[in-house]
Amino acid sequence: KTRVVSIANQKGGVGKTTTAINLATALVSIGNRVLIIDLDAQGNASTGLGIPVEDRQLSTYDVIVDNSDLRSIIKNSLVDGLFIAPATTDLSSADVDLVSNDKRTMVLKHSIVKLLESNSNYDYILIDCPPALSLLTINAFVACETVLVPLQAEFFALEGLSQLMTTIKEVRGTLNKNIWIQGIVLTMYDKRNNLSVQIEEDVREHLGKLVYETVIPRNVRLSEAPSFSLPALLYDRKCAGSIAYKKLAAEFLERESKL
Amino acid sequence: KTRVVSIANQKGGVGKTTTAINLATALVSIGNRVLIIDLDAQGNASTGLGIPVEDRQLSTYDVIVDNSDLRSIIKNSLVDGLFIAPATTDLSSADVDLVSNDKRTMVLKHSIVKLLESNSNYDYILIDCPPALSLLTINAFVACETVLVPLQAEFFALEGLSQLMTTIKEVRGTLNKNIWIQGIVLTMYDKRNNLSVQIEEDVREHLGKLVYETVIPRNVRLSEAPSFSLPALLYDRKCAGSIAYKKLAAEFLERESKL
Ligand SMILES: Nc1ncnc2c1ncn2[C@@H]1O[C@H](COP(=O)(O)OP(=O)(O)OP(=O)(O)O)[C@@H](O)[C@H]1O
Ligand SMILES: Nc1ncnc2c1ncn2[C@@H]1O[C@H](COP(=O)(O)OP(=O)(O)OP(=O)(O)O)[C@@H](O)[C@H]1O
Ligand SMILES: [Mg+2]
Ligand SMILES: [Mg+2]
Repeated sequence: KTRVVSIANQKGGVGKTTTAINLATALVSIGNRVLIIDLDAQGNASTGLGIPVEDRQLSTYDVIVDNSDLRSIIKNSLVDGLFIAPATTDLSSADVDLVSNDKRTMVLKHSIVKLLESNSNYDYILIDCPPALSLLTINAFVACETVLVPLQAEFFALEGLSQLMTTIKEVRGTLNKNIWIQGIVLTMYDKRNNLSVQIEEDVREHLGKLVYETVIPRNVRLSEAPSFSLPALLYDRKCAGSIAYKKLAAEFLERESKL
Repeated sequence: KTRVVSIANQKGGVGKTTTAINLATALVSIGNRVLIIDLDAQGNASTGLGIPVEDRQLSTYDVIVDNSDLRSIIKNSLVDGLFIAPATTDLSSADVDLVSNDKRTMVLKHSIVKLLESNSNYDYILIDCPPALSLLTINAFVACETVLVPLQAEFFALEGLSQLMTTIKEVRGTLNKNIWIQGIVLTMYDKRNNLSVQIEEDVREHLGKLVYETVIPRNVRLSEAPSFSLPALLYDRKCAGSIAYKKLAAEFLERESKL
């Protein structure tokens, strides 16, 4: 059965897209078939997997606003077994365009249900969310079973965590009773930085098992890889970033099996 | 005459809020009176200037959606001469709530015009924008005269720059013929990181004078300061970050005087 996982945090620049791309690649490298749905108008996941803007005539905007078939927009990435539903900048008006649709929080769910009925046999669908608790992110929360939360060990990033958890709880109470946070992953972690170390202690103390053992270190190779349209695991599979994402994939599978 | 400046970039986590807070503080330290309008649902600028959530009964949401008087929400910050119009998480539904308002792109402009008519005598109003080219950011573009663009020297951050410039051009052609980009500021810059150095070269080659001479270095003191509700200039005025923001303020004044 296909598991649908949202990768979300309304704080900007915390590593959502980098986690979506590299976790997906690590899952594929151990035999899974994975689809990434790019739900961010910036389209970073689409670019990071080598889909040029010219090849995105049809995109997640068409699926969300015009009810196009998700199957018709899915592209192969450079990674065998990893597929992507690309995004364009049209998505920046999606919230406004959706308002008149009385099923505006369910459109992504319906399109994923239709996809899964058509024998698509993905093991995982990862949804790369935009940096906002917008209608688009709510659509991801309604469509998914679990949420993976990348968290930068910084003060501003910590501030938004309780709001994110409140929103997920509200969605569980109204639109999707099955949604759970499957884990919180510390990203861009620098153990020489006292603030990072202190925030890690705080987060583990308050949130315990919710926090992944695996921590993603700050590693420049992770930020270089997208400029070559490659996941870090193909760009430099021995770097600290790639090793961390492989570990993350193993822990991810363990957590998903328990839920 | 009061100058209104948007601090904007739809890419998340590039230093918009850090630039709003520290640039404003540097401007105040040389005799200016400055208002920050927090237009981001995360409310990081409000928190970074010491306004607890309990003190934000009235916020920019009320001004944008219910036409409350901007004067009624403005609070003193811990910095003498620096004021803030705080934000709450209510703003995350602002785009949707504004759709039925036929002046939905002009609401912020109208509230700022009303404020300036009431003898508020601010030298500068800085608008801290959310990480999206949403209706809220369009409101900031309609209300301002210039845009300051913080740019992280990273591949994904560069990708969004042309989209941002296109959107500003579109606003100039329709809603606000006076809007100009007054400058692009490189943030979190690490000269030991080849990617950063290469991106700086590319950006200066393509955009020339639009790019500030001043570069903001990656400096952990800038990310520690908000946890003490202080701008870096009060937290550690001799750190590399504070020195850079003082230089930025001087160059900012030069650029503003030329426009
Ligand atoms: N562990 C890491 N080490 C170093 N750089 C990283 C790491 N993770 C991400 N980056 C870089 O940091 C920047 C932000 O990461 P990313 O774009 O993945 O975050 P995001 O949460 O998806 O951002 P947005 O909120 O804009 O969607 C990118 O330039 C990325 O290449
Ligand atoms: N020059 C710098 N050196 C080190 N850390 C920095 C620097 N500038 C900002 N930061 C830290 O990086 C993170 C992102 O910065 P900030 O929140 O200001 O960006 P933003 O563009 O406002 O993000 P968002 O898109 O979420 O609004 C914060 O934790 C901040 O403290
Ligand atoms: Mg992203
Ligand atoms: Mg911000």
